[in-house]
Amino acid sequence: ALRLSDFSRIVNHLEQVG
Amino acid sequence: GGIVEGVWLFHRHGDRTTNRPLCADHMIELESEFWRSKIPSEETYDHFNERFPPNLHESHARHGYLDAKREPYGRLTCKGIEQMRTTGRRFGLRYEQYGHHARRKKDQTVLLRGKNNGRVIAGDGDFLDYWDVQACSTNYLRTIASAQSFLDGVFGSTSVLRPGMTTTPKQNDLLSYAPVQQVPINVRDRSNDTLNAFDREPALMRNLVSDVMSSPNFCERDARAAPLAARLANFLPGLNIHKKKKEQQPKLFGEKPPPSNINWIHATDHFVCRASHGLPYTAYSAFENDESVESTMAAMASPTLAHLAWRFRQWYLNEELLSAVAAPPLREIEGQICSAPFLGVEERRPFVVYSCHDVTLLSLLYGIGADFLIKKKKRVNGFDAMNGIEEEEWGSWRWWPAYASTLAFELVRVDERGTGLDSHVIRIFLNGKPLKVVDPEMRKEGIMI
Repeated sequence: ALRLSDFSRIVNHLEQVG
Repeated sequence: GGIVEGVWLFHRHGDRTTNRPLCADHMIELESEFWRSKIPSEETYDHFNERFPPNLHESHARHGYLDAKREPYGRLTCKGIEQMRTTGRRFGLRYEQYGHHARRKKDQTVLLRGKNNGRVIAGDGDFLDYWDVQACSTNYLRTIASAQSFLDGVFGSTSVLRPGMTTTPKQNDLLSYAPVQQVPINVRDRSNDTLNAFDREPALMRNLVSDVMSSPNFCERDARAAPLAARLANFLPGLNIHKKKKEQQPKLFGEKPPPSNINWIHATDHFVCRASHGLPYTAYSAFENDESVESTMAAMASPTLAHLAWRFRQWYLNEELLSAVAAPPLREIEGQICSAPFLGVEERRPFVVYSCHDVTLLSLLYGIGADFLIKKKKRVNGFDAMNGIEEEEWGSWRWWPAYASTLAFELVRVDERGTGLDSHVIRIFLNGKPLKVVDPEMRKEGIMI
């Protein structure tokens, strides 16, 4: 399972590389 | 363990008819008849629309569904409806049993169960008592009907109207449905739809895809598939882009066409759709009943599917392109997931269904860093080596989401190491199996979260 903060980090990272 | 307090689900549509006829012109009518026999009757749509009415944004009023004019092509089949229903039933059973209501204290349970007098086994109406069911779809008949069939399965309704059946239901059958609570299938404005970047931002996507497809590495490898493309176009005239009138040509990305200049999605469709319905690859072609051509075609199926997967893999390994496709839907659910723990005890929990397409589902998996796509494989198998793709050594690169595939995010409340303090975690399931993800900042090292 992922922590909510890890999930947010994944999405932030994805947005930033765009 | 834990208590599920929210569900966000992306699913691909179910089995569908092929996207367009690829056979010789004089065979088109016969092939159309075959596919027409596989799609559901209007009554089936009427039945679904009563319970799950499509709610299209006003901007779609003028043109309606994007795929409506091409019947019977690109339509959800009766088989697709049953796939979605079966998948939906699995979800219904899981969250009736493991949902947030299942382990509540007695007084809270009564609050949530309301009109059902605390019945233990959840059924049709009960699911909506516990879960705030919301559904979104892209503006295609096949995705809307897929969401409808999925929810029909979730609620476990034993539908009397079967696909393809054209008779009017008896009065008693109608009574068994009334009254029902409707769940609309929302179709958002194209400019605001997170589920399909290619329809939402066509110009941006054209540029991003063009960047990938014009790179030397892409061209070099794609050129190796040119002979396969030429052979496919020989058997399937509809694939032959050069012979079509300009206005009939599929939209290509970029000014310069890629080396293997066919539409690989359409080529793949030919194999997948026909195999799904037991139709020979050579049926309705100039090579009908020619067993040697049938064998040749069969041998081309796997390399065709592999090349399509390889092309999309190149797209999604490009961070900018991946971000444009996968970040909006993931950001949308991230906001909902993070606010869901603050819902009041008496409030229904979110159960959100997104009905979309294979390429979107695939992008989400690359976006979250699904380990089976990202993580380095130890060795190259024989198939890869034989097909000259030994340089591609990361993950199960040929994987493609099958019809009715599901990617589910569960918000789970857990007791923090027996302290009695609650915290929340997210579990991710692909087709019912737990998914591991690679840390986005440690992708090269393949370190997991």
